[in-house]
Amino acid sequence: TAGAEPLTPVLLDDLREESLQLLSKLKDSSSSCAVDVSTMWWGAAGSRELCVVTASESSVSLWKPLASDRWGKLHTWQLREIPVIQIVPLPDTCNLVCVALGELEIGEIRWLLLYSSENDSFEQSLVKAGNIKAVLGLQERRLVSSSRTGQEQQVEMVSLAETGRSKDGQTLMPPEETVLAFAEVEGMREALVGTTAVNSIVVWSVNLKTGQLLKKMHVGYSYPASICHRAYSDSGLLFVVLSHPHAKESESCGTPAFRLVAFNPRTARSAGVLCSSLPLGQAGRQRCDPSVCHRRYLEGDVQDTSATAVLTSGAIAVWDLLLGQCTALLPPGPQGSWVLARWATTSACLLAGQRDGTVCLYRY
Amino acid sequence: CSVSDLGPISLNWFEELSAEAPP
Repeated sequence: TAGAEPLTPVLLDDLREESLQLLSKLKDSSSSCAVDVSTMWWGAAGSRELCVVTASESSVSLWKPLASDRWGKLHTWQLREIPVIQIVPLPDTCNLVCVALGELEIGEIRWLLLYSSENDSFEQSLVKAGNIKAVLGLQERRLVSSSRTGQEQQVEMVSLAETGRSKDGQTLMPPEETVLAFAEVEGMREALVGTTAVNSIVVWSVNLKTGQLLKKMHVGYSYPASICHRAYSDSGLLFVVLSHPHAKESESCGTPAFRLVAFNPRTARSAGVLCSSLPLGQAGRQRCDPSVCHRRYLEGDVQDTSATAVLTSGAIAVWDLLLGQCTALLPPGPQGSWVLARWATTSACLLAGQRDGTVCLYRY
Repeated sequence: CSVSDLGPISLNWFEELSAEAPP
């Protein structure tokens, strides 16, 4: 491929967990500190490929699969004015990805267009600016965000055209408290949930006519600052996967990282269904060596029924949410701690990032 | 609280809440 830089794959080496198999490794020699990693579909000339997107503070790069588990960098966008904070993937969209830029919090969201049929170019443009607290890319090229100006909160959904430009906008009814995370309700295009700063779950109807706030339900006091990752509706109940970065250790559940909670939207009552706890340190709970003890969950991702997170020990853990068990643990490598853990578009492939910008792809 | 304590369940909760909510 013209312009692509071939990379040598690193094969399975000294992994302690057999359920993760190293497939390949990407290293952007021009980038320093890894900020985020994601996957996206890239299509040209009638074919579609799953590509990797990596972000450093000042650039976003697109990586294309080559033969034999090798990857080549196809394009890099330079974003030098404001630091990149996160990649905002649009789940079922081809050739289009969004990024959030800012200092301590998101100040603007831009779309990056990978290929334009009109002029074969790589473009970028502003979608939204403001004090943005949360953003999520939804199915069908939609983007939802919450932002605050003084006491006023705006929750807005924007539909993007294939060329990236904003097509339609819709304001959703905001709750009183700040929305900190969003999740689509799988299989229900018009349903959206969010978690708020006072630990509530909010349900909206987003049908492009109304942005009604349908229900607000409290998560409970035992697990403060919950973040929603995924939601499913089944048998009249709303099941939400929550992470608990600030949860305390309890006798019944250890230190919870993720919980599956069932809500009855009619009565606003909830019940914990399954709890996935942090793995114990290698020395065990009673005599935990700080260098190997997985004390806290730092950041993570959920796809289907699999969850992954970077822990304070520098390890990456993987859980089966239906079993409520940790099924794989990737210890820090010789090059240092892991800082990023993301699923590709399926939970069969884990993207693990190191601080120096190296991204490892593991089959799970 | 267990799932059996969540009160009466409606399979059409989304449609019902949408109809009841102020526009």
